[in-house]
Amino acid sequence: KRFAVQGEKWKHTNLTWSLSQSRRPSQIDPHGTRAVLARALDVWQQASRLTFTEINSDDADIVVSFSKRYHDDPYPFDGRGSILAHAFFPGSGRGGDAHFDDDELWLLHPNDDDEEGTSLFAVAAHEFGHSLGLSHSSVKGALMYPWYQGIQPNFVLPDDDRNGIQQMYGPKYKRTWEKIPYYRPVQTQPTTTTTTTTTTTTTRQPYIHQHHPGRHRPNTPSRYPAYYPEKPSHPDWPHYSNYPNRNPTYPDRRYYTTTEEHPRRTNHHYPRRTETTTHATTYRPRFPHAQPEYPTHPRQNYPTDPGQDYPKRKPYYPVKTTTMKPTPPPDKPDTCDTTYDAVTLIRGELYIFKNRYHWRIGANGRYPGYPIEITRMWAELPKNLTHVDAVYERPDRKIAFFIGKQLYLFDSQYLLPGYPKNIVHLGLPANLEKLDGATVWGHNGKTYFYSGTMYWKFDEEVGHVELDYPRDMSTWRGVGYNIDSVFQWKDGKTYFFKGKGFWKFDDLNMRVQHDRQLPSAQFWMSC
Amino acid sequence: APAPSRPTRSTSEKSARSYLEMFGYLTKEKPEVGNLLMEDVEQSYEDDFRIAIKTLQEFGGIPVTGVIDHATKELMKKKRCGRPDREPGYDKNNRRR
Repeated sequence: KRFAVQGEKWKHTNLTWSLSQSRRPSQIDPHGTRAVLARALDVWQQASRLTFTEINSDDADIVVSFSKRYHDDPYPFDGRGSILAHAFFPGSGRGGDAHFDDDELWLLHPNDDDEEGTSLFAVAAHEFGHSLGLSHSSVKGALMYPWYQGIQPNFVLPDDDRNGIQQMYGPKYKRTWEKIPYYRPVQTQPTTTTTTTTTTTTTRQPYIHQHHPGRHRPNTPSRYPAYYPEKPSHPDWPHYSNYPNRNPTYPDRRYYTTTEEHPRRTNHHYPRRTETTTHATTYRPRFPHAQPEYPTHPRQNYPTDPGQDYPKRKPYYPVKTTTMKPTPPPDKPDTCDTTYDAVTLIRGELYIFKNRYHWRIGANGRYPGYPIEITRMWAELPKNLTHVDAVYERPDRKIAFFIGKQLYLFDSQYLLPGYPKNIVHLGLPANLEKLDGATVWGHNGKTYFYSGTMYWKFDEEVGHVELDYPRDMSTWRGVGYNIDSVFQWKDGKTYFFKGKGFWKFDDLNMRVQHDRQLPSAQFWMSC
Repeated sequence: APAPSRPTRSTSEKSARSYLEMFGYLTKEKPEVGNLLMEDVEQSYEDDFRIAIKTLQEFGGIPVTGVIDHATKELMKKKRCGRPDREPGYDKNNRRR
């Protein structure tokens, strides 16, 4: 542990940030700057419970500014020298702010041969560590190492920094079953079927109380199976006859019966083999469920003659093993509890896309058997498709899929010749990584593309975005940045999706109808 | 008798000293001359300076020699964050205008 926690930390974890209105970078594109700053904050968001929301105000918790030389704090910059930036620890006023030297040559997309320039992403990720309360670390390679080290394209937060931030703000919320220490689904080897999908069957391990509240000796496995007996499967046999076989050594037996089978077992409740007792002892099991390996009527006695083996009989009851139905592949979304990658109307039916799958909702509600793979409907999409970013039906009824920087244009299910094309052909910037949404706005019939903090108006006739774009998303008041998706419903209204909720947009007042989101699952999936 | 003239420091030592003070390895406080003789003051200056150099070298992951060698000079020229590595109340001025 070489990270250094400075002591001060934010009292809340949903932090806001903004690029200063008055002190913007003079040599690099502000939009690109904000995208890089958002990525740098996401480095910390992915490793902790912190969340960062960009707002358009200098009252944000973390205000980022670009200045030269002396800039209203006691730590002037040194021109294009060795000092690149500094940031203040959490607190009110200037607390949390990050100041960058505007004399430096900042790079938004550094290449390896950029000796002179400095990666804004690398420095911003470091400075935001200070804004969150971390001091410098002497671990070379740590993000909080004081000297500039550049950054790898597929950057992953080093352990030293991760430990530091998680000590202050805790790890990212875990999925439910990860929080229960004693319950863990045992993943057997995924059986790869002929298609590319893999199904994993999880057999449920009976959970053993690690620290049963009533136990006097914690950490000893409970004798009592965790799940409750189902209804008796046979009138004569004890109600636990449908317990799964738990004696892996002798699969046709239920429990360990002698010490050599189960070395740790002391069979003190069985009659000792060495003593020859003249009378048959009544078999009295020590634990109600620890029956002999063969089902027997409770009053039947067992011969205790050491020479005679127990009668070899096949067990009467079918050895039942619990196998759960195979769980769906991990990326198959839960219809009633998921976010959406893209939403659109196609030929009057609603299509909702998530990961590799999509739902189809017609006049009678959700089609049965959905979600299915997107490539089942549009087979000419990439075979290794993981998700789509945006989909919309054009006025000429062609279907446009945006995946990363690629546009796939379909006529029904058939990819048009010459596609996929790079979205640069539409007039979008070359450094745009992806779109968040695309739709035809019911108010004016024009097409709009949305990405991050910006949006563009697209002229379908010309096939190019209009010149005085992009503009800031704040025009669509109440929607915020980095939406998940947007589409025009049959009512001609526009719906913006973010997280598991959505807003209905009021075209006349140019703002969302209700500040509070409505839950998507109930409304669109009829959950 | 005139006090022995304080040995003049080389420029590199001066710039090194300001670097060490800027990043919190040296404090700027002037030692109380008071009851100390000049020699003692000189000695304490040298000790503090050498310790500061060693601390910087250790933090920067370069050989710890206690003197301003080539590796140390290179380290001092490298681009870096403006925050001190030692935090003597760096954030007293948290007031945003």
